[in-house]
Amino acid sequence: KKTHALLHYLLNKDDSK
Amino acid sequence: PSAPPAGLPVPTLVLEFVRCEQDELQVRSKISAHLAHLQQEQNSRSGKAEPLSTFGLMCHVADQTLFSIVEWARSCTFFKELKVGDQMKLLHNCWSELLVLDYISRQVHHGKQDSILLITGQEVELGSLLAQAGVTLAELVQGGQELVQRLQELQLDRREIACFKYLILFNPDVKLLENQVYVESVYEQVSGALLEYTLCVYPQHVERFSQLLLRLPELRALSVQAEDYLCYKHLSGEVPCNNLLIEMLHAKRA
Repeated sequence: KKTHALLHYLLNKDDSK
Repeated sequence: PSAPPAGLPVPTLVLEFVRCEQDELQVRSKISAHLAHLQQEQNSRSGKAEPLSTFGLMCHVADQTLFSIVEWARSCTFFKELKVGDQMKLLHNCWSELLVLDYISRQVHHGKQDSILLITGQEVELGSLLAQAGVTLAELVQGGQELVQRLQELQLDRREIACFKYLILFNPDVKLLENQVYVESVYEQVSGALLEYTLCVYPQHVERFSQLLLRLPELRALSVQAEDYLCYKHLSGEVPCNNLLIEMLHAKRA
């Protein structure tokens, strides 16, 4: 699923950092 | 009107949707800053690389708007309940509809027939845009203007637009969802809230709810046209690469 990497990153990124 | 008469009972869910709306000015300044940065980069590379075409710049605007849409989705209470896999499927299904709705709703409140308003705050003369656009883009823009007109006649307000976004995002037709039942229940709740809202705020327009819903397939059709156009431009190498826009385009067409 490399092709969905950016969306996956955006949905998983931790905003608290 | 951008908001119904004060004091009328609005369903709490609709108020919650409006509360989750991003601050338009914040999004505008963020995207404008990004474009300014691109322009600076372009100036520093002057002569070395191709200058960004107007279409290329619009792609960056659309890409940045898409980022803000993903941020909005993440902030939605209902959306947070879903696992990332389902979140991705929903966004893969509706990203272009949300982009087109963002554009259309801005024109509805812009309220001018002969110009369009970009998220950056820039106004573009429709005449000069259509004069430069090819046939496909001209048809797309015209189709958009027709939908804008219909929504202006309905006097679509901001709260209804907020409901539209949830109806589009939580599309019960999306397949292979892990939590299909939840998505369906959210869709039903949003539909119910929109119906209640229209009946109590626009009691004189009994058909308003069904007339609003009739616009969604038109929006979907426009978004499919926009994707086709983007795909065509991408294949001819005119879309700046490595961005969310292209990833979403591929995801939906894979």
